[in-house]
Order: sequence, then C-alpha cells, then structure tokens
Amino acid sequence: DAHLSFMRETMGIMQHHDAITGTEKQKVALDYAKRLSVGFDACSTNIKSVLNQLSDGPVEAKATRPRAAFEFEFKTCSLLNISSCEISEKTDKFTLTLYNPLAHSTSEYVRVPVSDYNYVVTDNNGATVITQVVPVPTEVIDIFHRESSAKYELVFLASNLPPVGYRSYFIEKSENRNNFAKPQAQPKKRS
Amino acid sequence: SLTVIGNEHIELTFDTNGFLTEVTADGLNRLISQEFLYYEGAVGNNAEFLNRSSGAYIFRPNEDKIVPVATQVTIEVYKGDLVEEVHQKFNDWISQVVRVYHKSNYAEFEWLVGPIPIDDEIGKEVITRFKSDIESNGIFYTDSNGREMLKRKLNHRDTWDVKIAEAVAGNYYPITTKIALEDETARMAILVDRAQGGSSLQDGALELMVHRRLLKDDAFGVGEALNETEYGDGLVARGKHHLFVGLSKQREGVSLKALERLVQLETLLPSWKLFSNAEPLSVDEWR
Repeated sequence: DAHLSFMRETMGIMQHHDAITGTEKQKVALDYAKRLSVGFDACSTNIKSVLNQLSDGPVEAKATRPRAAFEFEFKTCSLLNISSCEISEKTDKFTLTLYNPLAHSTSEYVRVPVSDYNYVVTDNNGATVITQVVPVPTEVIDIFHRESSAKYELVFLASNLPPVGYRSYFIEKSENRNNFAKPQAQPKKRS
Repeated sequence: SLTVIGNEHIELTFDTNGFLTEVTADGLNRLISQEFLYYEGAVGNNAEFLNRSSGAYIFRPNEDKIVPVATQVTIEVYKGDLVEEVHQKFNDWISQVVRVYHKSNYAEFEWLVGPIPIDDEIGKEVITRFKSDIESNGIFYTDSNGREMLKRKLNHRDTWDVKIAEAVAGNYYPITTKIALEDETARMAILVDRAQGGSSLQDGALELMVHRRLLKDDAFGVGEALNETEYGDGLVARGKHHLFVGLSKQREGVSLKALERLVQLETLLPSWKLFSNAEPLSVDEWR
C-alpha cells in the first residue's frame, strides 16, 4: 500500500496547474519527472506480484497443484518512446505481456526494440505470429544520451487483447538467420 | 517516380521531393500535403502588457512570420507484410516516419524534433501542417478534453464581437485528442498523443505545434525562458499523429468519426507493456 500511496501522492501533485501546462520552473519539472519515475518503480512491485499470481492459474485450481516455479519480472520499459528497452535488447528469450486497460477488446500493432532481426514470436496458444522487422531511424539512434543497442523494431499484431485483461507472447531469437530478411531500404528517389 | 505506401483502406503518395502530396481513402482521392515549419518567437518588452515575449504561458509569434524547414526531404522506404514506412529527413533536427499498418484505416506520422537550434539567437516554435483541398470555409473542430467536439470559426467568437489582433495566436486552440475539418464531401482529422496547440488558419489546412524553444521569459510568473538546456543541447521530442481522411457523411453504417473515436481511445489508453526475461524457459515450459 505504501507503493501505491507514493504514486497517489505524486498524481496529486501532478494536478497542479503548472504540472498540467508545463509552466513550472525547470528544476520543478525535473522533480516531477523524478517523482513519477520513483512512483512507477514502486508500483512495478505490485504489478509483478499480482501478475505472477494471475499467471499461476485460477485461484480455485491452486490447491490441487504446485505453484509455478518461475517468477516473471513484468518490467515496464520507460524508454520505449525512444525505441529502447534493456530486456528486449539484451536477452535472447523474453516474454511480453500486454494489459488492455479498455473496456472492449482491442488489437494493436506492437513494436519491440531489438538488437538483431531474427526472432520468433509465439502467442499464448502456441501459434507462431507473423512478424516484420524495420530499422530504427538513424536520427533516433543518434539521440543524445540514448544508450541502446536496438537497431531494429520487431513488429507484430497482438490480436484480441481481452477487455481489462492481458495476453502474453514469447519472443525468442532464432538461430536460423536464413528465414529472416534484413530490412532493406528501397533506392532513394530523386527528381 | 512517385512513392506510394498503403493498404486497401488508405494510400499515401509522396512526390519526388519526398513530401506527402496525395491521400486516397474511402473511395476519395484528395490532394493533401504535410510539412514542418516554425514561427519565430516574439521578443518584447515585458513591462508593457501588449508587448510581451513568447514564453511558457503564451504563444506569440513575431509578426506571424513562418519559416518552412525544408524544400527537399530525403526518404527511405520499407515495405513488408505488416507495415509500410517512409522515413523522412527534413533537416539535421527534424525527421519523421510515416507508416501505414496492414489493417489500419489511418496513417501514422511519428515525428522527431530537436534539439531546436538557437545559434541565431531566435526562439522557434515548430509546427506540422497538413494542407488539403477540402473547402472548410474557416470552420474547424477541436475537442474539449477528449469529450465532445467544439465548432471553431476563424477570427470569430460565439458570444462577443471579437477583433483579433494576433492572426495566428488568436486562432490557436488547445488540442487534447483531436482536430478536424470537413466539407460536403470529405473530412480530415488528426489525433494527437499529447496535448498540443493547434489551428486551421487557411481553408483545408490543419496545424499542430509539436515543440518550442524560447529565449525570453514571458513575465507571467515562471521567471525562466522555455529553453530547457538542462541536458546540454536542448530537448528532443518524439510523438505521433494519426491522420484520418475519408467521406464526411456516414456510409454503409460506419462513420469515419466513429472509427476516429475508437482509435482515440486506443491511442490515449494503450496497452501496458510488461517485459520479462525468460532465458531459462522453453516456449512449452512458458505456456
């Protein structure tokens, strides 16, 4: 509850008109960003705990079987907006869980920053998902202070995310590079 | 020699200079261009109320002067089974990816702006502008904090006779989710991913302010210029606009406005993405 309360208090501060409009002083803007960052980190513990319980199966079935041995991290990547994520860049096998906060089911094209271009994505039913790899634009790679090995974005369609529910995908680097085409730009056209 | 990306719902054409020129959607083919420009921020005497600098609180371009950032755009095109993309480079500090996903009925513009150069000691307020041949007659629509759309008319207020002293700033409105315009036939709407200022200063044109860097305080209280040099060269902003083009009237039971509303929800309340290292597991063990 202390984790949630820190975020509640931060969100309270964020209601100030300077936070809404961006008319705060620079040092205050940095403090707002820091509080939000700490709030997200704190609440990630709650998310991890809840999702590990949910992914362990229905509550009524728990009594009859042992708890899952593996505990998932369920980390948020706050740098996805600059195509950077430590887990997807540095690990050969990872899972992506998508939680849909809307009250209707949705489908979404997901973009995952990766350092290579040969990956296989499997959905929760065991089906292989169609993927495409596109390069991260050079201008993004060159952003000052961006420390990332992600040169590509792995794109796939996450279909039918249930309302206020989640779906997970298993993403694994493939050894067979022949099945994957490195993205090629078409020739530049000039008048 | 034109470049075309798209799907069965929407198709975008780029000319030989790399600019968007045409959009085909909903059975319509419309001339629609997109470019980046900037206003130069006014530098005033803050002691005089009517002569203040552009700053954190107020947008106030210097003599409404607007500068295009590029006449030629370098492009690279990537096409695959899921998405078709055009990577555009306008100059050293503005670039953009325009993409259409396989099943989408809109185009996505992912812009990257900054750090805004200030070597010339001029504050700059950067906009993206979509120009179309839609005859909007000075009427456009902006949202009210994501809820109903409000009708706006250029140089007009509904409840009093207004004389607009500043032609650009006086017609800017807050855009929290959407700005749109239409005529009897066609409609164009842009969804934003964050609150921005926006307007329609010419018939058929929509503009949104994406980034700004100013060198003077506007004397409304913050006591600092909006210069954001904390990390060295100034801030870089990256964001997305979704462009919808189609019929202004409902056809076959589905209106473009209804589709916009759904995408608006999905844009502003996207799925949470949670990553886990799964190195010790096989896909079967994970399942």
